[in-house]
Amino acid sequence: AHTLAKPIANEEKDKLLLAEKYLRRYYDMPAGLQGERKASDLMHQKIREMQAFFRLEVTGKLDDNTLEVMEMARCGVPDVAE
Amino acid sequence: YNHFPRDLKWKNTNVTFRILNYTPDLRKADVDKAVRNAFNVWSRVTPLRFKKLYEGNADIMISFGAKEHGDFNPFDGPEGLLAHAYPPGNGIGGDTHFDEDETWTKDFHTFNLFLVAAHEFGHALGMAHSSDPGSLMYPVYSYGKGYPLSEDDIKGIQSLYGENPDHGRVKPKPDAPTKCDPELSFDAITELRGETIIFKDRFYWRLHPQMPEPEQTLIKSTWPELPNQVDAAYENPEKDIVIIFSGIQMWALNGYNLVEGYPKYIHKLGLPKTVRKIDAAVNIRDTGKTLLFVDEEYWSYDEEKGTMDSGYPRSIENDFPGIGDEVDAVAYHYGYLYFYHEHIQFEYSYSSRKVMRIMRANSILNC
Repeated sequence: AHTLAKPIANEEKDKLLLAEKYLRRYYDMPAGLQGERKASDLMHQKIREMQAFFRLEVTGKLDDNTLEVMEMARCGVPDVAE
Repeated sequence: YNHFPRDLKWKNTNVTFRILNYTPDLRKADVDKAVRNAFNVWSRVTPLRFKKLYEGNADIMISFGAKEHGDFNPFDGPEGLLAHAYPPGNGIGGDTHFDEDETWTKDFHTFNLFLVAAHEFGHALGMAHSSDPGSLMYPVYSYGKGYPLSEDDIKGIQSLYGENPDHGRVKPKPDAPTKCDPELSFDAITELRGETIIFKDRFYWRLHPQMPEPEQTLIKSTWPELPNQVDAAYENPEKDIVIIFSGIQMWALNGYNLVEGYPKYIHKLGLPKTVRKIDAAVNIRDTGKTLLFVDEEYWSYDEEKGTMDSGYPRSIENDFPGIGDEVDAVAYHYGYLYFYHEHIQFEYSYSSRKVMRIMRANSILNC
């Protein structure tokens, strides 16, 4: 059970890191510590922004479709005008 | 389309550019050509004119670099982030950087330098990203042939700089089809591992029972080797492959990968050489037969034997009464054939051999 739990945790963590990096670079999500709760709200809000832009279902959750778009090769210019 | 804040743009329509270094992936001449063609995409529809400099400072400085390359905006290695450009302005404004960790090509293999450059120069001229998947300024890379600007892109750049005084109307890339257009018809429809794939123009919709909204994507975003136009498609669930027909060629997909040895000619299935296009195709799981619809007739192909059944072609109108004599697309679900012709969908019972319901084609897209 212990070893089984680890890969799933790692996989989740990798997805979260990918999403954080993506949303910081393209959706102006601030880096750094904002406190647990605020960081999570912010992340959900930025995920919703990204899902709306790509006409995905707006859930605020890191679902497979959202992750699939985040992994696609793309331009490095942010999607939200800075 | 979108612009940058304050509609940043070049005050002078004569813009200079300079290529500071070259990628080893392509011949120097190929890079020069890709860059020049990428600028031409924008000059064709605006008064903008681009002059190449070989020394000193140009408005748009073009370079290839990897990871941290001098602007504190590092690249990320192969795939992912391909390139970036800065909006019009002094200094770094307009400068365009390509990630040298990518492989730059001049064909459909990833990543086509001309297409990425045309997109990035859009930024260097004042265009931000568009959420229209059919526009060049869409953030995600996709390969396509022909003139890359959509109506959306052209409207966006012309609202900054006006039209091209010397050039007639350019034929833009067609926009993405809208799913609830009452006149919507389909090019092809197939199952793919439990999902339904509906092809229309250069796009496809992907329907999944757990996905409330169909997802629209460019065909070439998922399958770069496929043509922009699909005539017919069907899944052979036994072999876990989807066959895609376009003109006299056919491709076999295993999930998202192209099966070795394809494309092949459709005549390999046993169709006469007079057949130049298949309108619709469907595999009847219960019988193992695949029906191929061409104009007013259809053939039956035995998947197990790999041969055409004798006694074909037969008349569509005679064998499937009530659906008319031509078909655009067809699907099979639990004993029913779903025939699509123009904006109509016929639900046809295979066992009782009659039409049970008539609906709009796009009712399948929750419209």
